[in-house]
Amino acid sequence: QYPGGSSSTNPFL
Amino acid sequence: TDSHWAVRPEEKSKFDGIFDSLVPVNGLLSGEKVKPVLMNSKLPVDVLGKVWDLSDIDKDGHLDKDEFAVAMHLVYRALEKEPVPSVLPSSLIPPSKR
Repeated sequence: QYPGGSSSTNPFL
Repeated sequence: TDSHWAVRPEEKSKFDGIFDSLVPVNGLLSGEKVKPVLMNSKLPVDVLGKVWDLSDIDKDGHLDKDEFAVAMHLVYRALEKEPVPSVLPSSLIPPSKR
């Protein structure tokens, strides 16, 4: 999943 | 009103066409596929990051057809020098996700 939180689903970060 | 969506029908059909041209998998486009499309707008990456955060309503790292339309709508508004909102206004939440 995305352990870093929702921001890691953002391809621009 | 509740039924009003800020993405107009003619915009939606244009954005749907772009969405389909990107070959969605199970009705979803990955960030990898959407990123170059948004980058084409020449908007700063931090603005596009905000657009993505607002558009990926379910935070699954993918955009469905309605989320993609929200993203494109926000990009077009930003190109018209309208600031990207910090929170998605209810008028921009797709009717299917309310």
